[in-house]
Amino acid sequence: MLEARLDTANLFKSAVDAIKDLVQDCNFDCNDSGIALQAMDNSHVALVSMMLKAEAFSPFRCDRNIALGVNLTSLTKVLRAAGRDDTLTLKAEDAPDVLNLVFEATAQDRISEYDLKLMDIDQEHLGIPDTEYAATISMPSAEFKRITTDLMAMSESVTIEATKDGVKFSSTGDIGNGSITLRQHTPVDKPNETVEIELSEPVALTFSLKYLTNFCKAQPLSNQVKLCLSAEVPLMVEYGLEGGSYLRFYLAPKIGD
Amino acid sequence: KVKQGSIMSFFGSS
Repeated sequence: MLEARLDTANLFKSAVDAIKDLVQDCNFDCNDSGIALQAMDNSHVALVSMMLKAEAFSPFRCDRNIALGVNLTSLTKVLRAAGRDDTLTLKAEDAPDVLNLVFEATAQDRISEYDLKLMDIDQEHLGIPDTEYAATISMPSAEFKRITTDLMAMSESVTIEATKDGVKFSSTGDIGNGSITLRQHTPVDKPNETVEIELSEPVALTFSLKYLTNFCKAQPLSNQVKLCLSAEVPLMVEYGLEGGSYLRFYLAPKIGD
Repeated sequence: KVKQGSIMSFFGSS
């Protein structure tokens, strides 16, 4: 059986909130290392990969592999009933029909309990190759959100170009064009505002802004976001969580004919 | 003219 308790429901609420508009039905794959999720969006352009490691929970218990087939719209409805600071416990039997969720507000001695019906989801699992990326950009997640939102007003695509001078986001549309350039920036007193560019070779790729703005719904999960780029492979956008847990998005590039 | 790629052409089934 699965039993996994989070000190605050916040993490799980925000993670589900971040992916629910991109993927609808997906399996939460539980085993002794934690709870993982991999799902593609309907048009097979983007892939979500989430890992909540066992260490993120206390306690965490899962003796065998359990796949929880969940409709994320339904899960969102249930999670809306959880206070951000409630403790959240997920429980399921070995071959479950339901996922049991318990929210506890310890200060108020209030306990709420929900059973969410599960479904059988036959999902294709993709192998994500280990990639040495040509460029890895770490930047404030709020800044990335602002850039994607601002450029969305200009065009439906953005070209991300990483060079030794910095990273440039540029868009060209019917009304004109725009660009934002960020240079490496490491303020000692404000680590959350760090912009770091690790570059093995210059790279430029074009992506759909519709997907990138969608990924930015994960912004509340982490102050920093990591963009990993290599020529002709999907972009990886990573929101790192405590203890090595993560929420990653992969986005296929736009390719010239 | 640019075309949107598919994630499945990069990541194979495992």
